[in-house]
Amino acid sequence: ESRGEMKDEL
Amino acid sequence: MNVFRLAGDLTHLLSLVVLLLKIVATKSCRGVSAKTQELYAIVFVTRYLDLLFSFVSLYNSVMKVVFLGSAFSIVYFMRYHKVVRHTYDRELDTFRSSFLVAGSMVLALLINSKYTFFEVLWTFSIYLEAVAILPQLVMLQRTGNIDNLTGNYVFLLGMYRGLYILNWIYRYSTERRYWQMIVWVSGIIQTALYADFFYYYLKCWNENRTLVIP
Repeated sequence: ESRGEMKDEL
Repeated sequence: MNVFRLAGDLTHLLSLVVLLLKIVATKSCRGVSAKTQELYAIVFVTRYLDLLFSFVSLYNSVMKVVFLGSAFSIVYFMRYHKVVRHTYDRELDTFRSSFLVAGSMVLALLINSKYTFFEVLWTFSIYLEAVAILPQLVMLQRTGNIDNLTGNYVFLLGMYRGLYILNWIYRYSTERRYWQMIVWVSGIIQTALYADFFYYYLKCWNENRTLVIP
């Protein structure tokens, strides 16, 4: 499983 | 959610409370850059457009609404409040912030992870946030004696950025899928911009005298 961008920060 | 992220968000929140408190309690925005505050309003609007179509957590949504509301309240006070607007030091706040907006937009169009409308705007908000403090830092240099609340506001903003870097290190080492190069590079540049300010802030604090940025 590769690392992916996540938009869970503010 | 880890302790660094939570501390970072709360520090960010506290910085906005300190700034609003200064403006409301002293009926003055002396030393505060309206340009920086307007840039933050643009940053929040373009980043939190996802309030309309994606949900992460109640915490995230509430914080986004609070940040948007506080940014617009501050701009309202500085530009339109019948007493406060007269205390704004227009002649000290001369940074050409439109260049920051244009530069961030060009960069977001060139470097982004997906070429879509919302993704480009989100990337733009990341780049713009990195440099949005510049008009404020330049203004502090010109202001001379900086009052405690304004100094503490900028100090808390810098702390928030530093805590976010610790949050990224923590997440990178504990989460298998976590990766956000655009955010990391911009965030490190943003934090580095505070280095000079931190140096003088701590020096003056240590020597127990009023903050002056030479």
